[in-house]
Amino acid sequence: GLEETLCTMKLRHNIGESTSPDAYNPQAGRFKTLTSIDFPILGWLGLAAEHGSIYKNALFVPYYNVNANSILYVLNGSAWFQVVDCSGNAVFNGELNEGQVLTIPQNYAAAIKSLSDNFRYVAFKTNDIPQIATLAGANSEISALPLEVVAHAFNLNRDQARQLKNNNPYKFLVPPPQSQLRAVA
Amino acid sequence: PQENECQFQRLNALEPDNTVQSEAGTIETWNPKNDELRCAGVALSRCTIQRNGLRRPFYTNAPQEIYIQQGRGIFGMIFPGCGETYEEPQESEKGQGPRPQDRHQKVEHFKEGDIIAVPTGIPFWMYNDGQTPVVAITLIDTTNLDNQLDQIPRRFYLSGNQEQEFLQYQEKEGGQGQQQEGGNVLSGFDDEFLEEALSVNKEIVRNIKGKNDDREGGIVEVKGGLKVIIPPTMRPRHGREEEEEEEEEDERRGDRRRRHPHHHHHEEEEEEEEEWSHQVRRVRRPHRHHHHRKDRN
Repeated sequence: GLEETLCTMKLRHNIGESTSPDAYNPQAGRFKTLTSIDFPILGWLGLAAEHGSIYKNALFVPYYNVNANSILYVLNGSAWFQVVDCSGNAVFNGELNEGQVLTIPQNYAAAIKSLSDNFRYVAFKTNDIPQIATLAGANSEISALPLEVVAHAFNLNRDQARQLKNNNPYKFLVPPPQSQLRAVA
Repeated sequence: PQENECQFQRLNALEPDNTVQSEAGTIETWNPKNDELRCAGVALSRCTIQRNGLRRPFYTNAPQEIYIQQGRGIFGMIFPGCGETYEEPQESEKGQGPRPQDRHQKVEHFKEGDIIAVPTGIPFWMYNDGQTPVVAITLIDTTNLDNQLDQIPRRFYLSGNQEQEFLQYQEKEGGQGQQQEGGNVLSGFDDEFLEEALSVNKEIVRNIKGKNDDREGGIVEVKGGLKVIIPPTMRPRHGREEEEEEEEEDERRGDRRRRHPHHHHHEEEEEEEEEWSHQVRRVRRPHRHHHHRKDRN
């Protein structure tokens, strides 16, 4: 049975400017993640990959990799990155340009703001079914907490806690504020 | 483990050797560099939460197993992408539209003797709603494959500005000595980033970063008690005697089934119906003959 399985295993899968991204916002950008679920040989390697593009002044909300380290390589353009450790120290806070590599360790929080019209990157993940968790936006870790837990943990009143939970309607990619909205090409 | 790390001449009984005080409790840790713990590839901590104490939400870079040695309360975990399935009915205030009530992911009760399993990177919080302090022993499996950092456990707090319970061992070892200023995973971002990402004002951002929070540590006091959406705890259904009673009942039922096979079909059906409609109580009614055949669904 080797011929039907290992010897003929699919070894190539395109994730470049994919026509069917996993997340897409016409004013903010898109990204697609390739895991062992849609590319089985990655299960053998224990790796995954993600290709993303973020438009000018759009934001990738603060997030963290739940179960993987992420090695991010810039394909095009530049963006402002911040990476924070468990003690709240910004271990990276700067611009990343084309051809540069940034390693985002597991569980470290990261956020990205694009400085180019089409900031593109590929991120290699050291787990074949990588998970990310967002710390802001719809369905984020904070919006899924009880209101009173948010209020007491963050030292906020109920109304402020409700704002923190519900104000940002976007899940991953936040379009630039109205003032900076890029002219739609 | 590294070469002959488990080559013991003798084993030692270990006590916690570091305590981090909080506003409403303490967190004690054993040094993960101890040979016994390093060989086992684990780290250990003991958390004591006073009445009305809330352990702030945090996640860790390795799986955790928590044993509740004493006390009771509620806890929650946040699984990325899962829905907020606990929601309050919408209340419409006089003359206004429905006020947005709260909704959140599942919240559960815990009590003495429970084991709580927390996967890697999953935020977890707990609250003591009982009368006695909660004492929870946590084992962190630092050599688990899910952990892709080193063997020092890191607690990534979502809020507050508490110090790291385990990083002291690394600092002492490395001789860096300097006390890391406590913080949380959001306090390292620029204010502008957070204002834009969370769509909130500067004042809320300052609170998120723990700037206006002088409450000490990872366990804070909730004055007046914590109100969350959670079903009331069921009274304990099974005392030992009730269990024995049920076993006798099951035996009796088994005998009856043998003596009058055709009856039990209904009876069984009736009992099933009873059990279904009286979820907790087991109600037995004397068997009545049905004149029409009941359709089974």
